[in-house]
Amino acid sequence: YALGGSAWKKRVLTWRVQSFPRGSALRPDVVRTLMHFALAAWGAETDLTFREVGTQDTPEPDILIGFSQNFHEDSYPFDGPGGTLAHAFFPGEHPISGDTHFDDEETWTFGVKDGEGTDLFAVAVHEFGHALGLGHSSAPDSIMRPFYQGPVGDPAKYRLSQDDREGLQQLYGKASQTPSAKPTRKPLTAPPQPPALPPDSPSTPFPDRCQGNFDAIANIRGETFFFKGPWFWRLQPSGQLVSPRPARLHRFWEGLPADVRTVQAAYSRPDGRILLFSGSRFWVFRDRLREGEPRQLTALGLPEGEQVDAVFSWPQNGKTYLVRGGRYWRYDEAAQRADPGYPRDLGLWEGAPLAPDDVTVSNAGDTYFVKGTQYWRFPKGTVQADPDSPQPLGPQWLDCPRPPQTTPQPGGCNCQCEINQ
Amino acid sequence: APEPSAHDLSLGVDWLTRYGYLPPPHPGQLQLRSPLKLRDAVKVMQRFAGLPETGVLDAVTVAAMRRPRCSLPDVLGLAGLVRRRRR
Repeated sequence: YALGGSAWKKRVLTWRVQSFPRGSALRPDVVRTLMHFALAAWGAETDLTFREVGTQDTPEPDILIGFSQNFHEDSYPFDGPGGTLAHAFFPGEHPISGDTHFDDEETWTFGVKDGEGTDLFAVAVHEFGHALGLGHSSAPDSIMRPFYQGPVGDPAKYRLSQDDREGLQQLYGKASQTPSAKPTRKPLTAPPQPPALPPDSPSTPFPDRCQGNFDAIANIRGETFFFKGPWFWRLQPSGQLVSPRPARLHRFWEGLPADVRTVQAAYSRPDGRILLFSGSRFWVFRDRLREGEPRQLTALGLPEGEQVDAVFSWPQNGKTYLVRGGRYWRYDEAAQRADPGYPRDLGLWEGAPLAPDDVTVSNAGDTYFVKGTQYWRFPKGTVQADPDSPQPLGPQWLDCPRPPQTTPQPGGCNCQCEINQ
Repeated sequence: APEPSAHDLSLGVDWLTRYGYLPPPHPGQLQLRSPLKLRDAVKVMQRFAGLPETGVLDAVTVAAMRRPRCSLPDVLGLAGLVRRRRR
């Protein structure tokens, strides 16, 4: 553990939630309850007592809790969704000492699986550690690690790690009673019970990534995104999934209209902009959706009403390829116009499947055609698929079990062959 | 591991400074940082992030810098604050 350098001299600390999250599904009474339990987690290990006060009480409480956005009159402006989540001020005599701020632009949640939002209880326990005088710890199981690590379970049963307990007790000593016998909170009114945690199976059904058949796949700033319906998974450059549970499309791609339920193709342009395609329209994102979107595919040289199965930018020539069925068009980003003489036959890409789900280029520069549960790899700079293509997508990319090896059975078969296979 | 790109290096140094792993640049000095200092800073950051302490600003480390986190600096020693660590 690490100490911040100051501690409270008193043992009864007051607190109040000054502002509540505006865009969150969490009701104010749930937020208050979660704060009670987050403080109680620390109070259980020492003789500290936390008392909630009302707005009419003076002086100002020791720990003033608020949800705010961007610049909010301290030295730590928030940065919107992701990035920094919250902060708190170490103990002291200054009015802001002990105050705890949460970024109102996060999707604050409680009781949902990791990946759905940011668990308010887990972050609150961490921040109250600062408000009581602890700095960041690198201990593996410490709540004071600086990076968000996901939900920590039932607030009523939560107990600090040994590292956190020892850090706190260094500042305030051990509790004179056992945690279970000690009253750790004294709310204004009887707080509601913590919301019940959902069962292990999430209430919202989401697709199985191991079944493949993605709508779109794209390499976006080094990470591979797999889109399926209103969901997507992210694969880090290290090859690790950000979460086995997919994230919601519209929570991440802000501004994408709610009626867009699938992304049919996606790619990252050489200038860093990200294009999502659905139907005959496409949207351009950078840090956020560009104004004036969507645009029509005709702007990229496709005929009126045409759609795309796959879009990718080929590093060898910097051109953008737009694939539909067994044909493709080519767009010159530098000249901002479609190349003449297209569409052409996709057969140029020897071994590629017709109507791929999408095509993407890896960080190593190889091109991958993906269809169903398989991928076809085209080594960097070539238009010939690896001889051992196709390969199963899930085990290689998505942490899925390898399909069982099947032994060919003698006798007739009912199979179809495509000219490229 | 390949050398980090100039873009990643710039972002990485900015991030390491913001969270206390590197001292803030002095306005009157050239912003030269020795590779050794940078490697040490990256190693400490990797410890906090739960990554192997290689000292290399590789893709995994840069990706970790993009993870959601608390705004407070991780290393407070530069501010002269008391730090104690369990053995």
